[in-house]
Amino acid sequence: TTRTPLFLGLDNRPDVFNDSDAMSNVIIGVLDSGIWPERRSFDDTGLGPVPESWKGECESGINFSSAMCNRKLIGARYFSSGYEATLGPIDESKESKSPRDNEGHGTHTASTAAGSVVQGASLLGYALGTARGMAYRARVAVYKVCWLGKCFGPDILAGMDKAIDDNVNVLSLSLGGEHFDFYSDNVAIGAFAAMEKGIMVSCSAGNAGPNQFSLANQAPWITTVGAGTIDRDFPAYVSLGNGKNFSGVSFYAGNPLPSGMLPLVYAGNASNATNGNLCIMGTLIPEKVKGKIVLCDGGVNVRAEKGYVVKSAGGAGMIFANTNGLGLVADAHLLPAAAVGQLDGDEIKKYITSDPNPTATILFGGTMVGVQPAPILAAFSSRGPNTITPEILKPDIIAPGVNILAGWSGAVSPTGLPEDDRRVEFNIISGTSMSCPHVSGIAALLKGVHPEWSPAAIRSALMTTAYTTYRNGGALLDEATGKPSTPFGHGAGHVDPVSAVNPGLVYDINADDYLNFLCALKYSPSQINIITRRNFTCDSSKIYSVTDLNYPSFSVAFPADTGSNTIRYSRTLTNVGPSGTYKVAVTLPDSSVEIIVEPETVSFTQINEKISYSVSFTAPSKPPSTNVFGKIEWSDGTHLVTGPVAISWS
Amino acid sequence: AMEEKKTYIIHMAKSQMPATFDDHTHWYDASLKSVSESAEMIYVYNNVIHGFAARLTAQEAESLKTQPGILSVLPEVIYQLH
Repeated sequence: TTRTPLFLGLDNRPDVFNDSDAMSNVIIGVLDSGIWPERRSFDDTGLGPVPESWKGECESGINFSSAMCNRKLIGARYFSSGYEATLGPIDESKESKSPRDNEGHGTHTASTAAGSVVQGASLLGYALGTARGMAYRARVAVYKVCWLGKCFGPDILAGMDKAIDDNVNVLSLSLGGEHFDFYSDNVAIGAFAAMEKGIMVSCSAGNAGPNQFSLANQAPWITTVGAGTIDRDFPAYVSLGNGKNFSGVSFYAGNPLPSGMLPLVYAGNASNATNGNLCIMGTLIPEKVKGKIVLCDGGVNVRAEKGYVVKSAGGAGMIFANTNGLGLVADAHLLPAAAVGQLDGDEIKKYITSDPNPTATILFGGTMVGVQPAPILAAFSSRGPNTITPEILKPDIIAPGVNILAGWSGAVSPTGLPEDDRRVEFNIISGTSMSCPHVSGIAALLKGVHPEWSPAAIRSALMTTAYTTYRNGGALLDEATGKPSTPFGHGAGHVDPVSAVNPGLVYDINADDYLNFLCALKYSPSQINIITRRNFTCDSSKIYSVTDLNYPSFSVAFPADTGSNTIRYSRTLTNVGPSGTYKVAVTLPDSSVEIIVEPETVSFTQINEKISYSVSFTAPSKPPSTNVFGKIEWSDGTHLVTGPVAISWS
Repeated sequence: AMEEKKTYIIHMAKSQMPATFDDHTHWYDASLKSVSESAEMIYVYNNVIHGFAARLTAQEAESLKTQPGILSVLPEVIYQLH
């Protein structure tokens, strides 16, 4: 990707993440829609032999030969039996029955995690720069488990099964489903087995924000990644005949609109269809839109298709009005077009209604960098609380996921529309799918520096060093509200890879700890066996508590309107830095909640030394849906080990 | 509708594998064949679960649940890219 390595502090830091063999021995497995291996992002120049630990293969298939793998793309497999069993044979006129990516998504995520350095990367001139994956010297193995956008559970499990056999170090899954219990969630089950083998599993949190309780991939042995913006924008300016101007976004790269103002029409007024405002194919009346700029509402069909519908009907340009909060996502439209936020869209509609001859024009601002504030939590990023275990805060962390440039398939246009015959080496898209491989790549970097760290230790380092404020001290904002985001949206905060290398202390978790966690959930022996593949009977004489899982964050769920309650958490810190004495500091804006940490000071004299502490949260009754947020920080004066606190009443 | 086949993921309790089997895949196959001669196995998993994926009718799935060593017979789930 361009810009995000700089935004994350990864550029020009060979002192932290050097180009050593250790870094190039890390293998990232990407379960997705496959790979377009010819992209320069998968050039293997300068890479040494494939790591000896690697046991995978490069499978041949339609339009894909085993010779397409190299020292960067070291493995490629595909899993279609589940898809074909349900939907019939793969339609080979539409996609290749092989690891080849006919969708674009898999090439994008794989290159984001570990793509090689490519100079002069851009989408039609937008986001121009040097593109690279986060772990640009790590190796990539792709497991194609998604076909025409659908990913069948049996294929996902088969892909994870093979990835474990193949000896990947990190697994990246930018996909998800409904809110399953862990014993019926293929991703959670596969991730448990991977975790046991020391494989860090990073998954996307989902794009169902800003709704609460909208998270996917909530198992505590998964690192769940939400999405934020970076300091880059692609402005497009909508000017109205009444003199008002609005800022939107666009990747339009064709001829500009004619100079001067053009007639402006609301799609709903240029259609006989009840849903004419959505610019669905065949719903616009050409005589009413010809030569005009058409305002289309969001919903039902994809944004780029709305532009194509306007263009097909003879429209000159399109304004896309988001109907889902303030979030703005740009597209490489086929006609001059810009996306504006919901409030701005409403203003433009008011103008159209009030003026007998409304007019407008759109100007395109190219690529703007250094945009502040950044990051901002993306409106679409899924939010907690955790629907399965409210005591585990999810998502864990956020990373860049808005307008991310990365490699793209040669089989599909940048808009994904079949009518769009353009082909691009790089595309810019948004989603938690894009933030997940950023974290996967960063996890690979940490694995290279600290090969002995467990998946939980890597996640802990990422979480406890994440940031939640801007340099000026202001709290990270939420695109959906324009107000400060909360841990239910950003988890521990925005990832800071350089700080994560040296966290001082980590909250480590092993497989046995997760068994105790499953006992705390009162899972039956069969349910535990499904997840863990072992006979394990919870000790009936033992008191298990979800709050004892050694998680870096604290999600405290109080019952509402039941009087004062106390909930106790226990945690264990492991020293991964120099000897030192750490003191705790608790920050909580609500003084009615009492937080007691015992002990308040811990001293470490050896590496890997473990010291436990407890936290008691005592709170009065509050109305349902009340939330209070804070943090618990341990510091030795050098390191800051921060755990977010989210207290809710329900 | 009872004859329509769907994909299921079958989780097995490997500790309950009879000693007469020296390979878990044979045990999986025998368990499947005990409820249907025509049932098709799609995948056998080695790391992520003890079990396999197969095409079964609803009746066969119900019958399989009652066989020894079966932990669960779960219908497939479809996931989506984010």
